[in-house]
Amino acid sequence: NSTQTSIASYFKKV
Amino acid sequence: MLEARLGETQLLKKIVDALKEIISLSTLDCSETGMQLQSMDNSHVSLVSLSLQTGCFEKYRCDRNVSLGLDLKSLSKVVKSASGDDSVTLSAADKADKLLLSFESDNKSRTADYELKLLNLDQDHLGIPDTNYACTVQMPSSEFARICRDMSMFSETVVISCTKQGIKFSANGDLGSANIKLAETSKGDITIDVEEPITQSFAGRYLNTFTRATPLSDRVKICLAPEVPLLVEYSIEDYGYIRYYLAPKVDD
Repeated sequence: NSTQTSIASYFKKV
Repeated sequence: MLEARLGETQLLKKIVDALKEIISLSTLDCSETGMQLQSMDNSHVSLVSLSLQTGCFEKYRCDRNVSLGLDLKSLSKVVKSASGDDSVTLSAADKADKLLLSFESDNKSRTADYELKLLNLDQDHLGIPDTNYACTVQMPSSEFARICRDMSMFSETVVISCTKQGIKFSANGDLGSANIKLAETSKGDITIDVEEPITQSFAGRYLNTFTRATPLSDRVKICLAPEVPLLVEYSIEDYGYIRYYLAPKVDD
């Protein structure tokens, strides 16, 4: 089984 | 003020089509160097980034930076009403609450003007770091669209593996499995650059949505690296791009 990660965990807010 | 004229509405139609399935509201940031837009989808799984440099436009003027909060469904309705070979001029005042779209037919006999209400959107802006991708694959965009469509019949998860031998797309589901492999071709329509082999899993639904950009470009570039989002890039003429980033699925 795999879990979807969030794009916000890779790219930080600027 | 902003005044930007595209020779053909067709290009704007294609851009809106490439955006509207993945994001509903977004801010178009206009500056003297061109237009930029960046948004995550509602589930924050993917990010779309659009860049149109001034070279995309027949005429471009932007004296002061202006941010246009757009409802893409509304914009889609407006561009649908125009003919593809009409020219379109986008204009807005410095502190605009509306965007003006003026369409003009080829022989200038018909003009149509629309005012679109702008929205005050408070969106997070993400910094996208420069990434040294382990694998970069270029292929015809129609081929990628076909693969994404075929994979999605089998499973909601698509596994992409890339080695020097080629790129493989796999899906495993209730009705069975699908594997499509592409190797580099001598005529250059498929190129595969591999520094390190990689295997990652992605949600097929998003990949499929990205292929709405297929009419924008004959080619698509797919970039992968460990533990970073997938990049799917379509160039827009010589002066712009639409980039989709997709967060991978990870094993529990």
